[in-house]
Amino acid sequence: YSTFGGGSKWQTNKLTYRIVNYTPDMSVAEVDESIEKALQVWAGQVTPLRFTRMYSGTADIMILFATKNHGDIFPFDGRNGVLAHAFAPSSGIGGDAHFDDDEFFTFRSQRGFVLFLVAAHEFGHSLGLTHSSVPGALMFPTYSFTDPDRFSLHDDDISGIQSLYGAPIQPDPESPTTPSYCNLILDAVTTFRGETMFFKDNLVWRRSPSGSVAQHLIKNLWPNAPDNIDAVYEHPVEKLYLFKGKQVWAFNHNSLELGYPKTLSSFGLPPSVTKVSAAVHNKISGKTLLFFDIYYYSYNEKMKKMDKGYPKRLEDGFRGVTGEVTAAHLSKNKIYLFSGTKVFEFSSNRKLLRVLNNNYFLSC
Amino acid sequence: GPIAQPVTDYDIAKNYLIRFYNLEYNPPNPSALKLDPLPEKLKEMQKFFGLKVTGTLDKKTLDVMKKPRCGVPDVAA
Repeated sequence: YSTFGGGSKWQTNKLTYRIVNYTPDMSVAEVDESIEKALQVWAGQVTPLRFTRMYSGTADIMILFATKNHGDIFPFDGRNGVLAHAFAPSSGIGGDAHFDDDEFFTFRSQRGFVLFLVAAHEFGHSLGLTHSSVPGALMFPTYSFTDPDRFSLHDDDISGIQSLYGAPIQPDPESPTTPSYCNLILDAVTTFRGETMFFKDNLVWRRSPSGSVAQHLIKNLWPNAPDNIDAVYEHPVEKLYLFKGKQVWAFNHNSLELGYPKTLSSFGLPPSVTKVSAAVHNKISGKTLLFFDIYYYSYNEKMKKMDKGYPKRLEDGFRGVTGEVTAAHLSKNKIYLFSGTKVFEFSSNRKLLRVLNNNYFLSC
Repeated sequence: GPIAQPVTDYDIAKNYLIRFYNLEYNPPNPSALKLDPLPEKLKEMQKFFGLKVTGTLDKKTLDVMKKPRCGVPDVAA
């Protein structure tokens, strides 16, 4: 790896970024997600860096799509050749990243340049790295396709960025002790980007597909999220909805969506619903079930409105569940309703299969 | 209208080295005392990319120069 001369680096670990404009090659949500994910490559897991999105004004890292002459002294060259460039940390243009919009950028297809990969490279420059001569390192100068879902940072890149900002700050030893899972009544459960997230008080446990579990403070993953949430679910395009009282928060990765939090009425729920106690989205049906007291609603994500004939009584739709549903989860096409210290497992056609202990997903 | 000159491999190499290896290029002048700086810069680029360091423009070197890449120079500006 190599770094810009003169110790060029940011003097703070809390940086801001702003997406100034968009490429027509991808949807806004895909660009947002690609940029967010590209910044996360250099954050939490490998350094103490944290990125917060701005929607106006001047951010540390200004991100824009442009062609040919675009206001700095490095004009782009049309298709192929140079894909993008970025500037070393400093005030003004420092840290900014520019993408050549004569290129065709994609969300994950090889039929173009994957924006996430190009952006992750450019943000390495924005943070103070220059090019690595290690083939396979993200900071190698030439582009090569990698499946974004299988991307991981090369050791050379990690050594480079940690030479500037150090390793991530270990959770402070005073961080809250882990309560015993055995008799834990969870606040909420959801899938998120391939992992399963279990919420309780101000904590969240992330369980990876391999079964490893890591504990975090909710606010370390979603700085604007409340603690002690009531319910949570993952929307198809990797958006997270958190419910607490009569409010709902929407996160795109760990950035709060513009205009949130909103009230429950934004889901078409009547004023009589004072909180959502559990929520779960079914990607196959496109419906989201929202639980309240002894009732549940069905929300059509595509139509953005409640299905007719709801609310229904819990005992009608999920025979066997008698108490309040505190969390809901969908895994391998089965619905799990957490109620008290039990977990009720239902088949896709709502037949009760098993009653499990609530440490079924999180062993003691 | 003016017919664009065909871009020769030498032009591709020259522009690449100007852009990414700080080549300061003056047209070769037999009477000039200074050597043509291009071969030295070419060696620098070949070394960076793990190519055979010859200072002459071979196909492999040219292929690397044609790959899509980042616009930031490979050597400190």
